[in-house]
Amino acid sequence: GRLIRIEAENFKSYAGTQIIGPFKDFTAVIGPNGAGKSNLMDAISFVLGVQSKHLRSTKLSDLVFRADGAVPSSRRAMVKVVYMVGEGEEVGGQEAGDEVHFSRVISAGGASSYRLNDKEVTWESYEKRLRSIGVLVKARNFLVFQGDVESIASKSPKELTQLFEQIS
Amino acid sequence: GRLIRIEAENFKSYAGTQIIGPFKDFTAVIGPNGAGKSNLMDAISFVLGVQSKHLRSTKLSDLVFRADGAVPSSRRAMVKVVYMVGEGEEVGGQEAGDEVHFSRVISAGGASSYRLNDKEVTWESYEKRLRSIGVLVKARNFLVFQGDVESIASKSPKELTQLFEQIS
Amino acid sequence: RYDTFMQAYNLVSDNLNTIYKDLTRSSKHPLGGNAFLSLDNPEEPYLGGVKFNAMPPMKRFRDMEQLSGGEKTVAALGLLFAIHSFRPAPFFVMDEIDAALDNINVKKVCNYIQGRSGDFQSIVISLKDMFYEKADALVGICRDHATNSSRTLTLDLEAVGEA
Amino acid sequence: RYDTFMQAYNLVSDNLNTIYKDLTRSSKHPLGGNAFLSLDNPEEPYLGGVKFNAMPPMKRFRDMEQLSGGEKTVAALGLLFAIHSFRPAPFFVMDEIDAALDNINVKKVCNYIQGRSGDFQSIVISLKDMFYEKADALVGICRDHATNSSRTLTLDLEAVGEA
Ligand SMILES: Nc1ncnc2c1ncn2[C@@H]1O[C@H](COP(=O)(O)OP(=O)(O)OP(=O)(O)O)[C@@H](O)[C@H]1O
Ligand SMILES: Nc1ncnc2c1ncn2[C@@H]1O[C@H](COP(=O)(O)OP(=O)(O)OP(=O)(O)O)[C@@H](O)[C@H]1O
Ligand SMILES: [Mg+2]
Ligand SMILES: [Mg+2]
Repeated sequence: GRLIRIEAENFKSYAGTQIIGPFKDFTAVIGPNGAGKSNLMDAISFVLGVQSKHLRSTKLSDLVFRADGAVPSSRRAMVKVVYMVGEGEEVGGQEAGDEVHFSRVISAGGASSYRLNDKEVTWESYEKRLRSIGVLVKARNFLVFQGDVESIASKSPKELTQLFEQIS
Repeated sequence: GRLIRIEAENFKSYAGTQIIGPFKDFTAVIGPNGAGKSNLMDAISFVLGVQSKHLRSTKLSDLVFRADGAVPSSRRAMVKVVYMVGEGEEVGGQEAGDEVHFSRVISAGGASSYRLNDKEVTWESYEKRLRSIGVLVKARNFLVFQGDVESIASKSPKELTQLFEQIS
Repeated sequence: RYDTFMQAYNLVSDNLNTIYKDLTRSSKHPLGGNAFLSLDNPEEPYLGGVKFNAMPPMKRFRDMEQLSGGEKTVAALGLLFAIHSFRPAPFFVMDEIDAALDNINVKKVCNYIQGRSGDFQSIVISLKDMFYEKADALVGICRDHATNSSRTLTLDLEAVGEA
Repeated sequence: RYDTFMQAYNLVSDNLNTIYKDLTRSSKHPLGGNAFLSLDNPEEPYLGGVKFNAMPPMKRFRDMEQLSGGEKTVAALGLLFAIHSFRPAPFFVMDEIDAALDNINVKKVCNYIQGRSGDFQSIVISLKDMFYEKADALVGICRDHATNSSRTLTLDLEAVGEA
């Protein structure tokens, strides 16, 4: 399958509702320093369940768009990833060509919740559906954050064993 | 004053005796990955008294050139920095236009010694002469190692206070 | 437990050398470099460590810590793609992986990603022209200072043709 | 002890804002950004911490940790050059400081270093063309594979003229 587009609502530097994409097989993301490129990667990581400490933040409410730096303009934020089921793949009853909508919402109170095709679900069933398309959130073996690439080569033998346990 | 040239002898990837320079007011060092650019910076840092743990090494003998990866080909290594005294500057009795030779040697036994104008001196008098030209080895405020630049902006308040104490 | 661990380890180890050679091969060094894994405790591998070693072309065996910034980046990408081959995620997101790479290595990494884009989708954030020249689509991001918000623009390069 | 500390602090703090503005000024933002230091414990500053804050142009006050990679690099260089102004070392050696910078910021940093090369000597290791176009001299380093040794070649650009 493939990631088709991202829908972001008041997430980090993305004010209001924005649709980003469509993404192709090989998509380059470009722009000046401070534009919001890494924030887009944070959005993709966030919706897949990555914790806020890996998103340069301490608490979920840091991830809500703030216009003037101090007070968040809206209390709520949301990111949605639209995934298209691939050839020969079956995802929760959906077939090749169908769209699967994964989304994660930060409520006004600062708590987060998960939705599958716009229906609220538990984290366990959300993660199970992600695992069924090959996305292992714990191993994060498909995300390379800014500045982290060299550290993959310097992982300690213990860390590598742990990674092998997570993917096997 | 200015740094005029470097003389390296069996230091890291620099086999035999090599003269590098002359350096001008603004010198760019270029070359492919793995050529030895950072090793040149390690050479400059080494001769100014920076410890081997900041030079990607655990012990001094790691800094001696090794042709085949395992056994060092020569037991001895040396780096010399040639500094030209600037206008209105007086360095240990030397005047504008004179050359001051700072050098550091790793002996076959793995110990290091310091020389000023090719005469062996103690670390204390070597450091004093460096301080007299404005080189504060402890503060290292004039060296930015590969990958370190961003971390200067993320220093903790405590670390910044410490840096201020070292330069004042 | 032993079986599942070794199944992953053996597959990754086999693919690692091939992928690392693909990433380091050149007309000067047609054979490329060598990369391999080794186990501290072969009987009970999950109790010991897994050691990773990579040797760029023409370099003899040396400690990974001695590799340069660019050499480490290439080794890391080799391991990352090898691990992926056992557990293929549908897509990769990579943020400025090319920061330490010289122009030759940027081209090699870019060609590799382009060559594999049929197997897995890649989203690469980069400041270097090479990536936008080889990509199928561009997402341009800029900052709207009036609202202090990021704005995006997408360009489908396949539609535009390789002008 | 209070006096020597405050002497250093005041001078660096004054220069920091000017230098950061020089590094962030552009035709779009002629005023540049703002950077300043603040003390946790003004009575006995050496017992408390020194806080550093930088705000790129058009950005309102935000925590330093929220800055992007490139924004952090520019802030760090501003602080580095400000500290240098109090305790001027005769030369700087900087290894790939431009890794996270976009082309506009590379040019600004490069111009700043070139402009100050009369005050302090700079030796800059870089993979980007911009630095070698603006430098007075080039040191090219390559690897001689037969002996596994680095070799250098120096080019005096002043002698060659700005061809
Ligand atoms: N919650 C938020 N609301 C508004 N803006 C935010 C929020 N969180 C972060 N930002 C802003 O986002 C910017 C950083 O964006 P990002 O890290 O994505 O830049 P980038 O495009 O990756 O740049 P670089 O090329 O330097 O890495 C900062 O200027 C920061 O102030
Ligand atoms: N004692 C030594 N003897 C011989 N070679 C060495 C020694 N120590 C390190 N090396 C080699 O030096 C090389 C690294 O050089 P260096 O880090 O200077 O590269 P670089 O030019 O900075 O590259 P990059 O652009 O990737 O940062 C490695 O390939 C390493 O094997
Ligand atoms: Mg970024
Ligand atoms: Mg280097």
